[in-house]
Amino acid sequence: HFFHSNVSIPEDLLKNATSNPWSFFHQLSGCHAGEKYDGLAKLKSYFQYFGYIPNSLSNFTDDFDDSLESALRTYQQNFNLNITGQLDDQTVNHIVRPRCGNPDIVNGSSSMNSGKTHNTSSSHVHTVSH
Amino acid sequence: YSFFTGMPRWRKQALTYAFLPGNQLTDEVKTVFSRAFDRWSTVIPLTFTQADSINAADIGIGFYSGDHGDGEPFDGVLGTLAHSFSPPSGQFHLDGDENWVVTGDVRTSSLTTAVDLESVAVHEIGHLLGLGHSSVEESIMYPTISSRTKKVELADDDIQGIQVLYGSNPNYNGSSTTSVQEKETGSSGA
Repeated sequence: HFFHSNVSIPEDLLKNATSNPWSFFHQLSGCHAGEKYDGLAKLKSYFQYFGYIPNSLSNFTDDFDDSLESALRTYQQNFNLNITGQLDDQTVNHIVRPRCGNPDIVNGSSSMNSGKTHNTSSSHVHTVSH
Repeated sequence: YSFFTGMPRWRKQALTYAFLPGNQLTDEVKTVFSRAFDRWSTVIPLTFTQADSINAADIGIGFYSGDHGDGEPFDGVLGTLAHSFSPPSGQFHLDGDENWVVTGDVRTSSLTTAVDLESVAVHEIGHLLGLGHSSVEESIMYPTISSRTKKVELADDDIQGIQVLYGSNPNYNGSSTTSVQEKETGSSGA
């Protein structure tokens, strides 16, 4: 479907403009590690598609397990989000954004933030009191 | 910036591109791709010329819906917008179900799912030339782009990355501007 800005958009498209295959993930906002929620398996598939969960893993469950938490941390690092390992609103809002289908991580290797040698994660900042 | 594993790149400077005949694209749509190629050829010594035959061209551009045979099916409106392959594959696939805005100001579109074609084209050409994704949000190679957003200017991060692969265009004066014109941050409502 090709359009010239907003002058030629059919009414029926305007009515059906809310479709997004990932909008379902909004329902998962606030889920916590160690719990089970309907739909988390679908989110794990999303992360596997973009390289955040190894292809060696399959038959995903709806458990908020270590693999999902690890994927979330790496994703948050790559996209400069707060690294919480949780499905907070900021992260979910980012996950549902339209994007390129190419993976961010290939065979565990990435040159995005998570592949850099330095670590900018706020969760890894160490302080010493004096 | 990042590269594909092994840093694959094109070994010739004059590349050709062609469109899938079945898409029957208008000249207006083809011009968008021409403009997107120009943005990269401004900073590197590669040229891009439209060819008639997709079989003979280095880069083949096609719009597809759903499963289109490469194991990476498209998913309808929004979600995955496009994907492309590292050199020297030259395969450039776009989701034919998207609501692509070809001309005009995408930010003013009344359609919340409107996606700016040139913005996605510039990003995917980066992949076709050998760039991977970047964590720099202002860069073209950042993986996400919201609907009703136009981002077509190469950022310093993009230019530095592509010039590692191909060197600089002798006529490039070294200046770049980053322009992100965003109406909304996607259907996320963020």
